[in-house]
Amino acid sequence: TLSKGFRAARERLTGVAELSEENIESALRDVRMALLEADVALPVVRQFLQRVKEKAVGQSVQLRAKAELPTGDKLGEKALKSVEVTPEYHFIRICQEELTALMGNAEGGPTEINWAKKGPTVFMLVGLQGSGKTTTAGKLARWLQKIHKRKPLLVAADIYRPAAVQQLQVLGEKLGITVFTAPGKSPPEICDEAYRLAYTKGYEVVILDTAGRLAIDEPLMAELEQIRGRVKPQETFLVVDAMIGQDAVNTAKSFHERIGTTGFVLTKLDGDARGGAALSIREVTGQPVRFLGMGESLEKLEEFRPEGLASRILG
Amino acid sequence: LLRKKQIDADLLNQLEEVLLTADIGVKTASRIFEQVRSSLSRQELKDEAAVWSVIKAESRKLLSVDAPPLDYARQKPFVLLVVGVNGAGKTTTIGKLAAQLTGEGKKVILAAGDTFRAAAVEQLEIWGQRAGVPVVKGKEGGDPSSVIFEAIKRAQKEGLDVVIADTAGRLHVKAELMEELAKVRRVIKKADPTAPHETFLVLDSTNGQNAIAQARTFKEMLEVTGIVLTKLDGTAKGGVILGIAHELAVPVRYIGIGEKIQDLRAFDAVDFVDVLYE
Ligand SMILES: Nc1nc2c(ncn2[C@@H]2O[C@H](COP(=O)(O)OP(=O)(O)OP(=O)(O)O)[C@@H](O)[C@H]2O)c(=O)[nH]1
Ligand SMILES: Nc1nc2c(ncn2[C@@H]2O[C@H](COP(=O)(O)OP(=O)(O)OP(=O)(O)O)[C@@H](O)[C@H]2O)c(=O)[nH]1
Ligand SMILES: [Mg+2]
Ligand SMILES: [Mg+2]
Repeated sequence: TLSKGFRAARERLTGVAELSEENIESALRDVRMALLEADVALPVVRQFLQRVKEKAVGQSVQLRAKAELPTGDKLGEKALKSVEVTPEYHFIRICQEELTALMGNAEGGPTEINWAKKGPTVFMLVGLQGSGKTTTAGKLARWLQKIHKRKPLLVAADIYRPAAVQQLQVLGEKLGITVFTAPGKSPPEICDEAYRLAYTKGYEVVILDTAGRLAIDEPLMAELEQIRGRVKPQETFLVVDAMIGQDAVNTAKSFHERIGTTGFVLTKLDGDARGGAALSIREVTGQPVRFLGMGESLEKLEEFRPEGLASRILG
Repeated sequence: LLRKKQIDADLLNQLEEVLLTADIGVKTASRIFEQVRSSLSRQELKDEAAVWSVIKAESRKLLSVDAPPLDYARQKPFVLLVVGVNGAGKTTTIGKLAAQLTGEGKKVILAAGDTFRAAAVEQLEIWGQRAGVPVVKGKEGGDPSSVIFEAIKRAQKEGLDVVIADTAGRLHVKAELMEELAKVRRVIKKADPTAPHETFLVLDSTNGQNAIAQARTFKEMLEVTGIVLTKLDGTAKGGVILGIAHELAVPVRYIGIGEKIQDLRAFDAVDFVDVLYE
């Protein structure tokens, strides 16, 4: 299903003989509206439209060339068949292709986990306040245990939020997964001690739940750098609320530049937010979506597949 | 040939950049630009300062809702219900508000109406301790309505001034969860037919256009009377509130500007618009 912006673009091009710079321009305006309403960041929208335009104009030139081939031979017959795609369908398909290509990775499937060569694999979860990190930590621990048969250790490294440690303990209890806590210690110390324990006791994956923080909070961003320095996580996931608006670009860029993310998790996708932030974050960090949070309960975590999110953003 | 007067194209591009990246949204931004176009002369439309002055005035106008000032003394006990999607900042806002009202000499009691999420009650209890106010809680996984009912009854019995009811976060698309809130309202009315006296929707200012759907749905189900816009200490501008306040005619009452107990401010449209466009 396409949002009204994309439908408007398609209708605008219906009956058009071929895609040209002029009719593409107004169709692009409709798509622009659709993407902005889906909360894709403005600079990302501009880049995306530029690529779609180049591809659409470029391909229409190719199609025209193919159409002029003699239709006597078999190959020509096939080429002619491919030209029978109408311009408006062609345009929408280019948008979908560009979007899917942007969201996915080269192989098209989910991204492989960067397992540690020896010792436990460390996952660090970071992000803004309330984005779903603690809940995702529980979900991820459960998933790694169930799907990859690795023994997980959850680490309560949020010492600021009232009852944050307790929240993770309740989740751990529900899942039968150990939660490491170290009252009175700083988050870098907690993570360091947890890692050592994991190493000696044979925990195979360690999941660090950190406190929510603003990317502009200098001391807290420095704290993340310290945790990273001590524990060297193999995976650092930015956990992002799917409802996030234009700020996705600033936040993702800052977290990525400061501490180097290896992917992001988009949460609360069981709502009706279009999740355009996924496109923005992908563009600005170069990292892929790794998981999707699809509900409050702990089994509601899915591995990311690009086509699903692309069609959601399109409407 | 009378061609419609336009905002200079380069200036319009710049303006769009500022308004759209502030999450004002395409529809509200167009509305603001239309006001600029119609209220300024051809010459003025090239003058950046003149254009900005109309943008700011129109933005303030969108935020000005004709609503009486908040008066926690108009009923005793005054019952405030706090609702919103997951993670918006409800529990933290309640802690801050409890402290503020206590500081004004009011006797406040909190109702731990989130009986669902892990450690939600414990979180509110810590805020209660910080604000120096009691917290009424039920048994784990129990009915939120009965906890809130109990808190109101206790406030009536002990002559307390304000009851603030926390509720579990919920996405507005979940019909059964929205129905649970409707039930909370009905049960509150059993304790006091005039209550709740205010229902605050807590909105996270980092949200984009989805905040509009949230606000519409919560208002439809629950007669929302006020909005709290949280996390304005971050880089998000919360511009989506312009369209929301205007469309739903609900006033923004407070803004959250941090995670500490004192980080709550009464909403001021002039200050907000200045910061929005700085
Ligand atoms: N519907 C829904 N709710 C979610 C999802 N993920 C998390 N939540 C809820 O969102 C709220 C915030 O989740 P938390 O896990 O506490 O978020 P956090 O990032 O740890 O928050 P801070 O530690 O305060 O920064 C809770 O009510 C969760 O139940 C999801 O995928 N869907
Ligand atoms: N920076 C900042 N953080 C805030 C603000 N208000 C709340 N928070 C943080 O946002 C996170 C979520 O706050 P909560 O009060 O748990 O939100 P909630 O709406 O009760 O969440 P649920 O009950 O899980 O739906 C916490 O980390 C708070 O400290 C604010 O104004 N600024
Ligand atoms: Mg947390
Ligand atoms: Mg809460």
